[in-house]
Amino acid sequence: DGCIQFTRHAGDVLLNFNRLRSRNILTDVTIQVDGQQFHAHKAILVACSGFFYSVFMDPENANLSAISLDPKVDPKGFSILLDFMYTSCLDLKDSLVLVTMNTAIYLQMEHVADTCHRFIKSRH
Amino acid sequence: YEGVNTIKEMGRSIHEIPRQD
Repeated sequence: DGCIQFTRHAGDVLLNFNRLRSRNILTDVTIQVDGQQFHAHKAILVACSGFFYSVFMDPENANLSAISLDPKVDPKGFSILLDFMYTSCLDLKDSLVLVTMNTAIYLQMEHVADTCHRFIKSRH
Repeated sequence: YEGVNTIKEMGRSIHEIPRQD
């Protein structure tokens, strides 16, 4: 007995989710960030972010199809983290790494925030 | 599944959703 492990399965699944997002297929929530709108899949947001987990695990919010984030959240930082959720790649431009770190802290994505912090320290 | 007679398949595992139809 044993199994055949398809080593690239996780990546293939995530790539398909990103294709669905880019075509707005089966997206079930719109996130409003300081005037910008992002379509996404709740399941991916909840799987990647402690903040969204706490929002959508609340039965009152489970059926929400749109939520607005605190105005202090930077749309560029959110965009970078949303792309990360769907690609596993974190876009790190020097000019945006602090915004990305602060947004990761807000979204309760501690491992990403720690990585940004280490990146910032390594640059100074 | 690590270890117990695991055969690793490196190829694609599922269909690829196209960028557009």
